Amino acid sequence: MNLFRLLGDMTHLLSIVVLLLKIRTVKSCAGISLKTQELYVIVFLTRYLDLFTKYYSVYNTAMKLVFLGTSIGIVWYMRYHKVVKQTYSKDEDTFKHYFLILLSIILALLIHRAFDVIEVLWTFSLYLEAVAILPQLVLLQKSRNIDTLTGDYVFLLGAYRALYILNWVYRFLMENHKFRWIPWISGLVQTALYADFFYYYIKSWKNREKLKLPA
Amino acid sequence: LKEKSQKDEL
Repeated sequence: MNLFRLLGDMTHLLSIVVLLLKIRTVKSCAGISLKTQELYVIVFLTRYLDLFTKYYSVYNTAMKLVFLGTSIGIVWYMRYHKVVKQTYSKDEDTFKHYFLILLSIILALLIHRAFDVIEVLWTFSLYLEAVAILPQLVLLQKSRNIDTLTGDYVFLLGAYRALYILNWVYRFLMENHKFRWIPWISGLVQTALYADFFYYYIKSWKNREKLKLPA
Repeated sequence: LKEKSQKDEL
């Protein structure tokens, strides 16, 4: 495992820690899209089916279980916790996320490396992850007040994917990995979706101003 | 030869 990959995983983990911190200590999920969180549960459930079929390492298995457990936990808090659920920005979380699921299903059925259940579901999870942040980005744009933890959460989530791209470049150049169209293009699309957010996040950080996205 | 897929990633 190279440094970029490790940093990417740690950023991903840290983003979840930041979100859980907001939910468990501030008891709020204001500005967090339940739709994006539900899409992540679907992403992890479909991608990590190989937990039952293939063993890579203790690290790999542990991380998969953490991502599955925390994503389900977050959705549970947002839907059912009696204090947290009242802070959910339901009226602003309006993105039609079913459309993203449908699009990813169609794309995975059309474009995949092999036509078997695990492979198609794995491909589906990559396509869905690429666009899963969209409801969250739309919600942020509608929020007049983006708190620091929410901004940091989205930034860390974007940084994770950017670091994964560096990891792929490293593996390609140093570890003889082949060019893989499906994960690479999905990953590039996913990272590109954050470009606008990164720009405003870094700008607000440099000017020590509160983060605000133009409508 | 070990398979160079990307499924060892998360």
